[in-house]
Amino acid sequence: AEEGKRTYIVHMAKSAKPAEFEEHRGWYDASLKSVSETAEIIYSYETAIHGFSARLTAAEAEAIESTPGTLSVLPEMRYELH
Amino acid sequence: TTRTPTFLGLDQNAAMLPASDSASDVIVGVLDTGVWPESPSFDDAGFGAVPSSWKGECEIGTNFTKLKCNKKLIGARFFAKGYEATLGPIDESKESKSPRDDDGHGTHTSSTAAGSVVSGASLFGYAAGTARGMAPRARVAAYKVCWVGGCFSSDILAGIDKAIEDGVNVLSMSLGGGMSEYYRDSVAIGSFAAMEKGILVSCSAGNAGPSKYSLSNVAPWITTVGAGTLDRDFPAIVSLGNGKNFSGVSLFKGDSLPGKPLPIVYAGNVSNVTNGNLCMTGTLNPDKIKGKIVLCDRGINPRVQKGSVVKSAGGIGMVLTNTAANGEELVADAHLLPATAVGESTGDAIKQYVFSDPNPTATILFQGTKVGVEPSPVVAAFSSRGPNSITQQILKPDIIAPGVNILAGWSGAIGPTGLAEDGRRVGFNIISGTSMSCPHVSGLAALLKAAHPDWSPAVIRSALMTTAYSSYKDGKLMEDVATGKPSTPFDHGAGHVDPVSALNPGLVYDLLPQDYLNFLCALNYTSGQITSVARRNFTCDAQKSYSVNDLNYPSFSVVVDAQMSSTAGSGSDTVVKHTRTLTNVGPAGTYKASVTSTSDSVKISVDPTSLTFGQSGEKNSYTVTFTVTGMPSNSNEFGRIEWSDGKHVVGSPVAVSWT
Repeated sequence: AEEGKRTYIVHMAKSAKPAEFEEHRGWYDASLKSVSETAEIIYSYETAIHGFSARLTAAEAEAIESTPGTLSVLPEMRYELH
Repeated sequence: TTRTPTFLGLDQNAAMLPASDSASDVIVGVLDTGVWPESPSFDDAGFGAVPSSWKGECEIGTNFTKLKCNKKLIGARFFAKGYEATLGPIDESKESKSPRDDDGHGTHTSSTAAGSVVSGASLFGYAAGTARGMAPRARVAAYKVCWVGGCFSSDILAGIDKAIEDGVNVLSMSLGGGMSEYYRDSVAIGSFAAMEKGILVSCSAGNAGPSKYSLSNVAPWITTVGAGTLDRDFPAIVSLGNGKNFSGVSLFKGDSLPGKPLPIVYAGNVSNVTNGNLCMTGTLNPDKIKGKIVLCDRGINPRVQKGSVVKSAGGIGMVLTNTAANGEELVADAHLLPATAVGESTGDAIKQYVFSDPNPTATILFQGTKVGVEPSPVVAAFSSRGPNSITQQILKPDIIAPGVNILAGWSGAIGPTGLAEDGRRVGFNIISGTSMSCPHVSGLAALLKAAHPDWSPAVIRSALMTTAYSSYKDGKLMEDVATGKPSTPFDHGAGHVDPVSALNPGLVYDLLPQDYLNFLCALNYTSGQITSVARRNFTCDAQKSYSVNDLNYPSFSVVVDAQMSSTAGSGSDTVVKHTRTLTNVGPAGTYKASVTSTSDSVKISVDPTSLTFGQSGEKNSYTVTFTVTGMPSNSNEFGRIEWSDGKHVVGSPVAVSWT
């Protein structure tokens, strides 16, 4: 199931959270589940960005990008020490 | 670090520095490979209670308990979920799944920024002295986001997320990756949020110099730090059989070479592979190097690994020569065998001797630590260079600081070379990189924050930049070791940091989050892209004219379209205007402007030429007009704008680029 998956950082518009969700984390979970039954949130971000990271296929990443409230879906990048 | 506090004038001006109480309220967060808490650099003797605003934690994990933190090291967290999601579970036999630093890099950077005072520090006797961070009274919080397999953006973002929540005042990140638009770069995005919370973010510029356009971490809300040398060296002389001696550098400690000349061979001549000159693993013929000194070329594999390869193949010593890629820059290493590093021209001279003499011989003489080396600082060849490849109108790097042969704290889990076969353990190590210069600036920013708690991150950066210097005391321009010629603002930014002057800059260029949003509008970012960076709905005003040139930055980068401007000498000029606002943070006074330019092709005028400031906080604006004649594409010229009241000099570098 992990084949073809990579980590994405999903940026969400905080103000777009539907009222039915009390917490942003619940909204992120629901957004993720709407495109993947198996994907799980790696991190839910609170201050540096609004959004979360998750392992997704390219198709799932594309699908979540068109979910309401999603701003962008960025593939994980590897940084190096200087 | 040893020597840098003196080199920066901190030791000589201790009375001007902030008192203990305010200094110990400042918290420096370091995103890196973690921390070695047993290092004496994190001794908390003399520290009072942890600031009440602190919300951080000391997380437990492999060989790390809550007791590892104290009143100095007040926080330690680790972020590995992104790393494990990609590469699988951490092998805890190889690296600690905890804040513990198995690499050394994180302990080095955090102790450089804010390590406690440690007397009797050295690496095998080299660089001996009293070691301390730039802000020795500040508190340290370590966020481990880098692992054996690298630093993943999901973990970095999580680290920044927590550091902001925990309440750090300064964030130090000696890492980078690629060159992406700001809305695609996790470090830039996370740093924006930090900046909004009043946290100064200091990042390394990268080690991809001296190539142009090689900078990373160029967002204008980040302080981007390049590297320069100290006035300290570790000479190790190569003495050839023909009587000639050549200078090199080394941190080798151990049994010296026999006191007689030894045979010396060129690695490329004692190997059966085409790249044998590089002394890569398994490429040297033991029969041909046994008992000899081997001359290896720098490149591809780590410098210290070359020494290990020579040693394991039976070599008795090594001379490591730079090639054109590194020129004359000498970086000292704690090699496992007697070895010295020499510049390209020296290497060429030694090769000529080795190739021409039927029985060439040499020996290496280790001379310890030498201080007072001049000229210093010089810009390190490896330090990444501008122009800024994302927004050329923002001049980067912002500043340079010591980053060559820096002694600071080290991990007890690994030897000074970082090689698996290096069984030595040291409390301090000497290494080089913009990773080392970045935490110098982070610590100095903490000092300024302690002295001026109300200063914004932009004001702190402005103070550091406008008081930086780019010429030596004798008036000669600062050198670039890559060329041996004067360095330019694309190499050193505003210049070399001068923290004592930065404490009292006179005037500053402030920036608020709103200014950066206007900057993003000037880049024609979509509202979605702006929201990704700024985490809020923000719509650029369609009626408003946004200009990158008007970001209130402490430096000037003028970009001229070579196609639009006339060809050289043929007539019409291009006129570019930049507006800036200065804020008084000193006594009342009248400041007068002066300008310099390296070329008749660039005329700089300032309006008004005199600004009078009353009480602290008073603001005045001015406009700079750059009148530029035609030059070929890729041309660059430089200049400087200074405001002075006779006591303070508020300097800004100018770079003009024809694209």
